[in-house]
Amino acid sequence: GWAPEQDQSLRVPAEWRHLGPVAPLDELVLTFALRQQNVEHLVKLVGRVSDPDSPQYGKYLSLEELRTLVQPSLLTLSTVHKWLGAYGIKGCKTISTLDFLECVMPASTAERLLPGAQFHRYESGQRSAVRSPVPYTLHEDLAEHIDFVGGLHRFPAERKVVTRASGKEEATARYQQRAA
Amino acid sequence: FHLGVTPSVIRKRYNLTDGDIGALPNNSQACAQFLEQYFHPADLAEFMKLFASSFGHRSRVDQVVGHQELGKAGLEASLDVEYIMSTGANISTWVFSNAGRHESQEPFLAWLLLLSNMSSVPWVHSVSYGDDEDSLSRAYMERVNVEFMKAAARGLTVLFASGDAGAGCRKLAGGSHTFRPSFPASSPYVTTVGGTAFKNPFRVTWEVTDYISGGGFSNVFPMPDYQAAAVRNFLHSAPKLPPLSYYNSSGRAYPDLAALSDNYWVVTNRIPLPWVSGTSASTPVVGGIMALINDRRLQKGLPPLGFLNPALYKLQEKGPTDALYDVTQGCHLSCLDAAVEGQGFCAGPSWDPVSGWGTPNFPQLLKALLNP
Repeated sequence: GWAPEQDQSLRVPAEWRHLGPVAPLDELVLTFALRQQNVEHLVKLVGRVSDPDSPQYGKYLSLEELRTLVQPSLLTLSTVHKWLGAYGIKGCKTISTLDFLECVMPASTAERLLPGAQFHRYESGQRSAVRSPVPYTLHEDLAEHIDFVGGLHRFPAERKVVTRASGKEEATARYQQRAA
Repeated sequence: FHLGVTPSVIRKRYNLTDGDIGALPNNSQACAQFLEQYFHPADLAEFMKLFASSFGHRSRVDQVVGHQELGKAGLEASLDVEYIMSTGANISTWVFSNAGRHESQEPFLAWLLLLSNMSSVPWVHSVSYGDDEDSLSRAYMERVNVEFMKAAARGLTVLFASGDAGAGCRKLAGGSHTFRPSFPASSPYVTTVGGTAFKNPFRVTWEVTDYISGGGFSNVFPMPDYQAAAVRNFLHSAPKLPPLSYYNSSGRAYPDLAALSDNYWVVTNRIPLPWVSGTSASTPVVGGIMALINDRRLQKGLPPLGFLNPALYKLQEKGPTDALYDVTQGCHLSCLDAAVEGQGFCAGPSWDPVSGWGTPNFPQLLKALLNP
């Protein structure tokens, strides 16, 4: 198999508590990022529409024009749909630019679809998340059609605003540590 | 004299007059939430009643995309909404609330999909979210970067908070340290907002860097052409730099600009709270200002600002300008070790990796961006 995200951290954030594996029939929503076309052209286009010295400055694309530019090739769309169909996964939702697919499937199917993945449930306060603590792979034939699969490793962000009181405590602790 | 940052303090510092409010019904701005946090309309109304009586404003969010629960309000959500609607006053405001509908979804990814699926979205998006670059796969970051290019091609201005850990710090396997850049702040296709504080915390004085202001150099994305000259100038002229082993001097450098990030008042769960800080505060402030500039551009029949960085760096490099207040004092946090002793980069004249180009001087910035 091919591991598109072998460098993704698999660390479970400290605030998330492991509850155990999910049941085989528990439903998951996975997001497939399909390989786009004309990305090099998009880079140049963004440079021109954002550069005040360019005659194309401010001549932005509509969502339809953007779709025409970046939508995945027919080969990519048919290969991915065939692959999902072979596992009985149907009715995936796409977006206007056709470059993402969101599919609902039982955990057992997801584990067969993405060899290596094992889905577990985690909890942080009132929130729960299903993630795989081990990397997933894809069939090598999909390497040129899929950028990554979302919903396996990255936990929801826990970033919070700083209150200056806590910032001061933190700074004091740092300086004490430094002095020591 | 003031007892903390409120909308009137911000408007005074950045020279927004009472007349500097939105006038167009079809202009809009947005902030996005990825934590399971909600704002309360009653908090927003109370905040505006307490702090926004001197200028025209709206007291209600026009559109919530996603799920808004009725539970306890979150500080972060309240902060975003209250301040984007204070600088971008009287501008229609949307809130994207993406805690993830399903427990296997990634909330940030869900927001990106929404953005790429709606034909009509606000022109300006303020986002306070970030992860350590080294915790994310390259495939994921490169693809998300393309999603920001897609937004730029549509004329959207996407602003990200630079983070609250200064240059950050990462211990490598051998025991040595390096700085720790944050993504999406390090994407070359977003505008990244750092943080500052008043020199005198109780007066509307000039600004110095906020020591928590995130900034540095990407280890993933190479330096884009639009900022090469500015960053080179910084690297050549800074009196003191951290050892080269701590950062990738050829990477995308951030932040691009900054705003006050220290000592804000926020109303949450009906209680006015002081001492709220972070680049989560400065980002919606800049977001509102950019939405206001879009308002004036749209009134003149000009297109919206879109991806701001090429115009911003060009404007600053043309020569002396008072469109942004240059922040030249202060350093931010980094690794606590003998080599850098807790200090990352320091601010200096022109662009620097703590405060970018500096903080907005609205009338001059408006003038410059009406005809870049």
